[in-house]
Amino acid sequence: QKQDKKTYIVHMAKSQMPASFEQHVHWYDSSLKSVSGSAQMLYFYDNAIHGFSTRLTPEEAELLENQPGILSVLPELRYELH
Amino acid sequence: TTRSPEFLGLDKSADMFPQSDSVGDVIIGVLDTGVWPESKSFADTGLGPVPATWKGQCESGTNFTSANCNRKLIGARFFGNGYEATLGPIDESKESKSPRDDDGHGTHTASTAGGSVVEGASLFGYAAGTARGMATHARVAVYKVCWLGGCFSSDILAAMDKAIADGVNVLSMSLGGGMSDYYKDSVAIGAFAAMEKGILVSCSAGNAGPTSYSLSNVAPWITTVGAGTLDRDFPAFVSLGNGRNYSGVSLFKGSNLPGKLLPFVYAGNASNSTNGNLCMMDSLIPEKVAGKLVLCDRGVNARVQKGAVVKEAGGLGMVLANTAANGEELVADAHLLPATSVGQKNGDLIKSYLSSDSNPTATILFEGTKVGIQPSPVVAAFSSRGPNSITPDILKPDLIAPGVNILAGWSGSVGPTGLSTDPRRVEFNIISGTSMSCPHVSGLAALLKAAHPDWSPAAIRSALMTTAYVAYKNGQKLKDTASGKDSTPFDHGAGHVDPVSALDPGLVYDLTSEDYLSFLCALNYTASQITSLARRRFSCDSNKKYSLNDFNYPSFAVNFDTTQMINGGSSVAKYTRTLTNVVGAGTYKASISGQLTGVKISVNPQVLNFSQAKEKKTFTVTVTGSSLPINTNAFARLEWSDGKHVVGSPIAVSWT
Repeated sequence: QKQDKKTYIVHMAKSQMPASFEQHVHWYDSSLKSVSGSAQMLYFYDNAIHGFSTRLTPEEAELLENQPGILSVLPELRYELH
Repeated sequence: TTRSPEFLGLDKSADMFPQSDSVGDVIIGVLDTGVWPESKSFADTGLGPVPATWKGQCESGTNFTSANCNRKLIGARFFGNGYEATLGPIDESKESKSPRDDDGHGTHTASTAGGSVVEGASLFGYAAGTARGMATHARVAVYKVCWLGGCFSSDILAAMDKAIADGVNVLSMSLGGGMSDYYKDSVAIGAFAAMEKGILVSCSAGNAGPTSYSLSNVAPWITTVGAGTLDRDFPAFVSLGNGRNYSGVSLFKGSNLPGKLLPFVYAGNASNSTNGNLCMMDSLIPEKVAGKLVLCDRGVNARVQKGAVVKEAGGLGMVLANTAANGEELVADAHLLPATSVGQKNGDLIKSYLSSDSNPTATILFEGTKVGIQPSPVVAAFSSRGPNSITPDILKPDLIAPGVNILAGWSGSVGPTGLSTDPRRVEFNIISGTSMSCPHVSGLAALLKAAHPDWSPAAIRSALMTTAYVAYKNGQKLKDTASGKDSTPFDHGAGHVDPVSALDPGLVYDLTSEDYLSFLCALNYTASQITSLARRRFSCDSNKKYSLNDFNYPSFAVNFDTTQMINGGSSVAKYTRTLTNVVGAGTYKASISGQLTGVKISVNPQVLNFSQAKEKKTFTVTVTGSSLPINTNAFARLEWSDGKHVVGSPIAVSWT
């Protein structure tokens, strides 16, 4: 199962954070944990985007995409030096 | 770099550029392979205290501590979580888990953008001179995002996230990915946020030229930089046994070939493998190449590796011949054995000699460094080309800058070829790519930012673009290495950067964050896609008509749909632009020049009167196209001039 996991960048609608959360990172983590008990955030982003990156199976990524407040779950891309 | 400051006129016009104090307030962030902090290019002699706005850090890790930063290199971070998540833990015996550069690329780009002055720089005596970055007094912050196994978007985005928070003013990114839509491309997404914070993001256009539609980093909030040559060359001639000489280039330094003609063999005839001509690893038969010069064809494996393969097999030297894929483009390399690179035409003639002479012989004559080569600049064949595959209505690249055979700082942990078998260590290396042209523009943008702190990133880019030149001093148009013919705006964008003119552009085409959001509306982006990019709720106004034709870009890309132009009909496209005066009063007149077959271009009004600085004036460009075959292109140029300033914009017209 671990081998099936890929890195995804998750874009969140920051303004839609439920009032029950005090900090966005806790809301992001809660959204992540709702689809995967073991997934960890690789990065928490707040300036370039609102969101985080994590490792998920394709099924978990699809589930996450349907959670409230999720704008998109995009697979990681590889870049190259020019 | 040792030649580009003179080539760009930075030396003769030093008094026109901002004083060191104001440039010292500008911070260039470089996302790349890290930095070799001991490079003399990062000495901080004469620099004042770190700007109070700076919030960054110098992170510790493998062979790197905060003591490696100073008043020049003010920040250094590394981002490898995404890399490690995919490829496993970083092997610290092979690469530094720190900002330290084990590759050389990052040290090269960072020193090109903002390196200090270093006297007596050279690579084995080649390109000797005083090396300096474009903005010698600017501060440099490096963000290591590329590792042995590549550069991952989660790491790149994390670095951009930090760079924005740290307070950089310019972001230099000599990397690229595929051709994703903007809302899927981490570089474009991060660059949008940077732009909103007033940070100019300069990116390399890519090295996938001369193929059309080969550009990367084409988002309109990014400054996309292609590559051109300098007026410098490193000639190394192939002298054949039949008395003929053929020109090539080389950066080889070491024991020269014996002073006599040597047996000469084509690699394809000294190998049992089907691709023996390419000099791949272990492909040459030692008995057939020992003691000889070997001709290898360019392609597939690294150029310098071919030399290593010939050397390993016992060859004494190598001639590296371009094929059709590279044409006449000559890229010099610091080969491990005596070697020279020749263009396709010369390569074919040499191969003809090899196949026709029963006892072919040759030698290589190294001539060192020559400057004053004309014509220059010439668009590099490798430089990626338009049209823009994501948004054909935005002309890209934006401009070109020096990117061929550029000398700049290098890592102390790798040789100039980058090969693990290369034991040599150098302070400076000479390499080519749009990776090298991008930091030239980043550094020049830093100079403009220092001179005009209130200018937006779009205004700085506009100044760089509208003052770029498209003709040599003799009046002839810029050339393209790939074709040998005149280059077009799809190759050079607005032209070659001219920083002295860019300091005083007269007028600029400015853009705000709201303009870019309207651009996304014109692309029919969904609310969710726009929110991803803008990081806030934004809805396009359903009552408002958004048009790409009104997007205030400093260039024009006109696309006529041939299916709408049947039976000889014509089509009309209208474009609205707004110019902002950045100097005093002036009267500007419009003129159109270029290839106007099949197209009529008019400007209304033809005269713009500005009475004071910051005043804005709007005009309309109407382009009428006749019915022409699909894939036809025509190119023109709009210029506004008050007699002192020339504000130029390329116009590319395509029938699609």
